[in-house]
Amino acid sequence: PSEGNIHDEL
Amino acid sequence: MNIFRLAGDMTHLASVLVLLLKIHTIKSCAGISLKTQELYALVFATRYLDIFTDFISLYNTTMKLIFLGSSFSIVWYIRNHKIVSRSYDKSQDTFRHYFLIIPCLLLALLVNEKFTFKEVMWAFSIYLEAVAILPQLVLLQRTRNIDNLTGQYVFLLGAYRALYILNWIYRYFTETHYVHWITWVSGLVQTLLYADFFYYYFESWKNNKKLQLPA
Repeated sequence: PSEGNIHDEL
Repeated sequence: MNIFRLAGDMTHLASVLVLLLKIHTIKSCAGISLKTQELYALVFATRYLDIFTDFISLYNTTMKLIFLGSSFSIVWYIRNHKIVSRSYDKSQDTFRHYFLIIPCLLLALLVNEKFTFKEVMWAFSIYLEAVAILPQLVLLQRTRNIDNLTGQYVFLLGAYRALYILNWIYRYFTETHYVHWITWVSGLVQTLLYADFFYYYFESWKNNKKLQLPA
């Protein structure tokens, strides 16, 4: 799955 | 979420708690660079622009709020608290913010994942975080006696970065399409900045001597 520009790290 | 990422976040949280402990209970910010703290507040303010638009998890949102709240309150304490601000030595903390902010902003305009306001700000925050510790490291070098809490604070910040690198390695091998050059390169630079500090931190720990960085 492409994460796109979701930044899931802090 | 893997163990390295969680350990990294917890170490980051611990570093903030150590600093707040010093400020709240000892009522001192001696040896702490306000410049670095202001840069961190700017880092979180520009990185977490997505806090109300992109929901990732309750954990994620909670941590963002903690880092935003703690970084701004630390700056407030050092600048404005009657007792705490007295222990701040402005003459030693001379690093200029804009030497770091302007190059990071220019780099973010050139190198980003997408040319939108939010993404440029995000890239800026990543670059700025990588170098935000510099005023603190310069201040440490000037401080004759580094107290334990300040030493632990910087050590925990460095450890957090090292754990994030392990997290990226883990994610690279376990997730498909997990490639993030901007965070990787900046994170590596950021961790390398601590190398010198780590060396002297472990030396002082091994020899049971007070931490002191050579001038």
